[in-house]
Amino acid sequence: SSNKFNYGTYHTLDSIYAELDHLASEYSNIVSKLQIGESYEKRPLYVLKFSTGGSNRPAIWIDAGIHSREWVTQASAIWMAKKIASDYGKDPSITSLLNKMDIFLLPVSNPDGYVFTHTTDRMWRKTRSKIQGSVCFGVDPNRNWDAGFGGPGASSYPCSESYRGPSANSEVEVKSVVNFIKNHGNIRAFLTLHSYSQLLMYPYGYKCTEPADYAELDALGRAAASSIQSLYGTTFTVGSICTTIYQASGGSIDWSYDYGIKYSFAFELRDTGRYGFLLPASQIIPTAEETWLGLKTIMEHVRDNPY
Amino acid sequence: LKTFVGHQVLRIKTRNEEEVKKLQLLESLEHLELDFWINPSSPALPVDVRIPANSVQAVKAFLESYGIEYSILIEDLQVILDKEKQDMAYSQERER
Repeated sequence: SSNKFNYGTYHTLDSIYAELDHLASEYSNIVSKLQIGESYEKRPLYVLKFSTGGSNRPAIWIDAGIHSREWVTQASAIWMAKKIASDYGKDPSITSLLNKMDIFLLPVSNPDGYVFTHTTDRMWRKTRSKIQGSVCFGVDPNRNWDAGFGGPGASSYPCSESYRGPSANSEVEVKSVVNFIKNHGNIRAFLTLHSYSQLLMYPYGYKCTEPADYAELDALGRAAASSIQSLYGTTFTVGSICTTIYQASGGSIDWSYDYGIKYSFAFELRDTGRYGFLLPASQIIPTAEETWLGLKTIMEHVRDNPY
Repeated sequence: LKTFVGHQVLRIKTRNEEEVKKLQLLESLEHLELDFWINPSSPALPVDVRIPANSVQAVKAFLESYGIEYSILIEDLQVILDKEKQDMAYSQERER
């Protein structure tokens, strides 16, 4: 294509948003760009919709970059957007998936934080909302969902990296996704990309009891982890948030699962044991490729097991 | 743009719950301005923490006093960030 977007490097927000437009125009038969809201600093929240027609088909939600500094997640999401669009009609699995379901992909869940990591503080992970009565800014957007909100595993201290926020859904970036999913009404899977430490997790985080669909989610998570491992040998640990890491309240996949979206998973992408979330750009494509195999395994299961 | 010269990222391997609790104590000391990239949770997972330059010695002394094993994941964070910036500038050049 005429486009020279380099998927193997990190990009500014403007460059990512321009690529969304390019993908929507180059693959206009299946890709369209929606705006589901605005961030605190009034930046658009853009979602790519992959659809081959029909109305309100069952759909899969994928988001990346809720913790803004984890650049490899936004970069992987853009690579995946290109992969989905270019594989339709070629890859039988993606073709059959898109003939039955839609995919919604939010590559930059936290644009204010993302711009802030480029312009001011590379270590920034939260939103950029002003906290009433505090000198500190920002809420950890993955502690702000209405799922065990206010429970253990989130801080009430506004300057903390895991500050939960003044109330559930206080962050417009979270509220916009919640509203979109509620208005759509037919989302069957909620998949979110984080980085790092090679974990593939399912609910719950706000409590340490097993989800009702524990057996199916655990088996599907393990199948996805072995798909990931098949490419470059990257091993993921599979389990619930609480048993795998710690109790963390207000997380997105707990909300989506409690809202009835059975297939809710959080990915913590590869850890090379050297850079943490600061993966060099040379790691973007291999990370995206292996993660994609895991996502595909889950999406194929969702496609074949309507509920 | 905020700089991180001399900030180090340590990878800490805890052997038991006792050591995890020690790290959770460290996590609560706000004045050290520690940035846990992987929070203390269970002995099965490493703990990665970014330490501002002026706290590095104090944190290492704390770990060593309890015999808690650590390695240096990133010696000087600013070096990594400078390289990241160069890579981006270079590839933008090439794209143009």
